[in-house]
Amino acid sequence: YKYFKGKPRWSRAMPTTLTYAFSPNNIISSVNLSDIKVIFRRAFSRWSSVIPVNFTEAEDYGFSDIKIGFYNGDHDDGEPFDGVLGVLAHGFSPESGRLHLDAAETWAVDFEREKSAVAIDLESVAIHEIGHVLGLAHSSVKESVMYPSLKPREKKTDLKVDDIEGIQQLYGSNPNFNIEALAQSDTSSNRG
Amino acid sequence: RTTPPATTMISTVNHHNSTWSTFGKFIDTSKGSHVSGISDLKNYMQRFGYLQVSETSINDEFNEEFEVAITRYQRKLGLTVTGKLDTETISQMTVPRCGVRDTAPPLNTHAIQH
Repeated sequence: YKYFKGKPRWSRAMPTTLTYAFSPNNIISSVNLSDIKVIFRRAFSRWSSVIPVNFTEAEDYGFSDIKIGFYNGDHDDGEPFDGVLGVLAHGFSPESGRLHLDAAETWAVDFEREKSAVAIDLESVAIHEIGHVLGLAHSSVKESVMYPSLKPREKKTDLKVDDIEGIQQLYGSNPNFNIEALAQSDTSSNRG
Repeated sequence: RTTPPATTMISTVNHHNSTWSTFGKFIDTSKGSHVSGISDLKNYMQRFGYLQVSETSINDEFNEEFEVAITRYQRKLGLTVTGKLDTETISQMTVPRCGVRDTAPPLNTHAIQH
């Protein structure tokens, strides 16, 4: 795992709650908003299960800690998107809270429903970008969710030991988190 | 009947956007060569933090600076470190990815000398 320069993190005392909201003006129509919300709720819960940070959806976009939106091309943050595939999304380091996804992608919440060969798993990307928003940079561990690339129709939604150790160095551990259970789960999946 | 010539296949044909899809033609290009379009690869390396040169000096020459950038890329992403544009490296470059840079840009060696 790696951090951004200066190792920035959300500085409030732990445990804490961060709010998130979706930009009302920058959303996609190809996926139901309710499905997007379910996916992000699940993505946030992956991280909150390992650190003492809770995430809750806010109605007021302007005052939320984490601001999520889908954008096309140049969207005035100096990091323009490039159309289908290529760059999929980006998240900013703490405590910016900005999480942007490329609206041009074929976002999928379920590969059974979305058959496109260039479909991108929204949950995998959401988990990765939330990692940036919390303070993790890109990892060299290919299996980790913080590895920078993701192929179309690939899912990567389980936090790996590399991700967990990295984020817990920043925020400490969720008291209910059990590393041994994770190790057993990893072993089971490998057997599978 | 003549035997068809051997071909090199990479598994990324449908996995890229129009810019990165051209990278396949640079497989096995090596230091010292001058190939039209290498500047696109340099822009890729620059964007993700492996190369730091002024925009005006990005050209189509496969120079030492670019070789070092490739080595840094391979090391960072857990690829076999060869310093060359091998199939594994080019395949990795064509996979969709996060827009956040992978690493802080290398120090500008010219600036150090001055």
